[in-house]
Amino acid sequence: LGIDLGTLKLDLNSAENLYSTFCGPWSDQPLKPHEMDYPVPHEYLIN
Amino acid sequence: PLGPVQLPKQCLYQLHMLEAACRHTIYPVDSQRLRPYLPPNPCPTPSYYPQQALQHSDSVEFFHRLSTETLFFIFYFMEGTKAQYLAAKALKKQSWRFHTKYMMWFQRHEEPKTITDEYEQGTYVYFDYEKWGQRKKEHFTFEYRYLE
Amino acid sequence: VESDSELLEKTERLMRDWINLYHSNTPPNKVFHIYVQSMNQHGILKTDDSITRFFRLSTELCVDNCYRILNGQHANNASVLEARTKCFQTLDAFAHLIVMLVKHSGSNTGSMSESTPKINLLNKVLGIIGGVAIHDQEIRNEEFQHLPYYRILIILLMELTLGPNNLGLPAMNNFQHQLGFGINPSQVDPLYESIQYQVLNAFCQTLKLLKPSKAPSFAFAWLDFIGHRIFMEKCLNGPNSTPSIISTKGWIFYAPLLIEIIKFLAPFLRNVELPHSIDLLYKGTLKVLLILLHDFPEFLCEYCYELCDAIPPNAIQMRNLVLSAFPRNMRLPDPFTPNLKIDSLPEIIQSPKGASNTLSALATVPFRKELDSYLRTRSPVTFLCELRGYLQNPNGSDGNRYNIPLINALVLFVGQSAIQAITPKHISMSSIAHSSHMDIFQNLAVDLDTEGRYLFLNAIANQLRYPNSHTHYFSCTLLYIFAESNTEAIQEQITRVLLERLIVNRPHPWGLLVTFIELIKNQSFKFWNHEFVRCAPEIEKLFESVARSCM
Repeated sequence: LGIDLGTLKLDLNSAENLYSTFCGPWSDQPLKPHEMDYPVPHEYLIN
Repeated sequence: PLGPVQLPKQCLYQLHMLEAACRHTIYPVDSQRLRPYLPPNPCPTPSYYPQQALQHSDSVEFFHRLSTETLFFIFYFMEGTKAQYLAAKALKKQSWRFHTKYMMWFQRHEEPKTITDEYEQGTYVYFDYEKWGQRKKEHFTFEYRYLE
Repeated sequence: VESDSELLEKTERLMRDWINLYHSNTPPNKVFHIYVQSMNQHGILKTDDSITRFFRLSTELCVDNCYRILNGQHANNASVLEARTKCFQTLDAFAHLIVMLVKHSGSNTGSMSESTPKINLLNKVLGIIGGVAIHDQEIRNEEFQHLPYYRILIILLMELTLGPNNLGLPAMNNFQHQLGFGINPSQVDPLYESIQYQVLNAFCQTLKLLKPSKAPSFAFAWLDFIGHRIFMEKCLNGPNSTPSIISTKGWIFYAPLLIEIIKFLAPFLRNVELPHSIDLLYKGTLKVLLILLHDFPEFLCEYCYELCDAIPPNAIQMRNLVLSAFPRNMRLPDPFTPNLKIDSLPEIIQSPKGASNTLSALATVPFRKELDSYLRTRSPVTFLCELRGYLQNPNGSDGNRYNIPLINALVLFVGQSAIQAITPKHISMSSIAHSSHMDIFQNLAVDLDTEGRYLFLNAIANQLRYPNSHTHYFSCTLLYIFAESNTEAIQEQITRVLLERLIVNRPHPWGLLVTFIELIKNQSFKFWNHEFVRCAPEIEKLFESVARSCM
């Protein structure tokens, strides 16, 4: 009964936290590094 | 033992609206900043290209194995993202240093002629992202004050 | 008073100017004060009413523009992303105008009182956006689109919760200097944190305004918002969170929102067949709960009582998920370990956090006085036979005849006072017996009908979680009722309640496993002698397989 929660595509064995790469309840893919905001030093923001 | 429950009228209305709403998909891009320096639509690639992100491609170790040019590409084109951060870390591991005054990366090319606790003077290589290649800079003074 | 059409014309012009400014190469904060002057010249900022009308009209302008693009998307076969990017050009610009106005309203001395105008403006604008959305849903019905509202809200959240200087306040070291705090930057800046909570609160108020039961067309975007990594981070880790600084003060904002979506789903989940949209929303909610279980288990532990009150009794997997949470610093022994002595675990005498506010349901019930008196003196005796009546919903229908939160609160309250009387160290099958508390439990087991007893046993089984004094006490209580009951129907129903929680897909709460293993292993319960163990070949096979794995 119920569903196999593993099919919800969350890496529940991950040692890292999940929420920081969570792409929302409607997506099966975690966020990729180039999709994640990150507080880089503002000198890096050249564009 | 509780058995099913008749849905009250209000729920039927809500269900009707939900059925309509779920036709309007929510995309990850809806809750991400626009990245003007990235093409808005990822171009479809042939199916035999890898379509999934590689395992551990969000780790520093993975970035350590990327080529220098790739790292500069990521650094200059994916600013404000974790990818840029990881690229910066990997570049530092390759002895590149970011000079905030010139907002460029430099790498020591040969032993500097003068070293004080404030600067180093010598020949450095820097990455010119306009000409997209490495250039040598002689007699360059690398000021620690501007060393990020 | 300016006519709407005049103001609309001004608003259109001002918005067009701003959008052009925003997309020009000059950084917005360089030209913002010039723009504000033009707003002033148009009398937009003159009165509270003109500000309100300006924001309502500009919101509607952006929304209409977005609908135009989305509805035209298929006609000019633009891709989804192209259409979205086009929408975001306007929506993001509008959101950034709001951010700039919030940042620059009031003065920038950095003292607490000066942040009030910023928060007031934010509250006002968020309220307007929510109001326009609700109105839009009433007008467009099935054609309503969440995108414009969702996008503006999420960009506002990202911009206004990024870091200390995002609210136009001087950088932190000035804080220290001006306020005389001796704080080093790595510590929490109280002023920044307090303002951030007000910002979070403003968003939470707007989410309440747009809650799924009020705006079902916005439900998917609503869940996406409360599942957004930044919103989770700020609410659950604290606005100033770093790996070393985590604050739980934001939990009181987040919990009601999570409970809101579960309450919305509850009537639909009561029926096994889920329509497609409900199934989507349900799975989405499970995903958010799984993230909470993995990253913020303490939050689930703390609010498990309110969550169990909201989760319908038959949504067993969702409830198991909540009950499976345990504090990260706790190591759980394998429940299948032979001869596991749970009463020897150090944590078993600690009471779990978070129970106090659920008992408020009991504070106002008419029978509270009798309950306290009965617990103290076992009188009035009539209390026991009246109790069932107290727990029933007046004119409740089948499947809805009992006040579930009240049953849950009663069971928790009686159990808690029993534990206080016994002292956690001495909880055992013998110490819990022959007390006024056990009288109440045994009376409920006997006196309630099948539906009521099911809810009562569920209320006890909801306490079987990670090692703590409640898990220990209620585990003993359930087994004691099983052992002492003189009708097999009660024993069978206890078994059913445990079994239905075990045969559902993982996760399973530790306390549930431990209790069930004790039931089938401990000879004193003569579990295997009962007929119902063999009521069906599958059931018998199931028991045997569980027995094999732990005996």
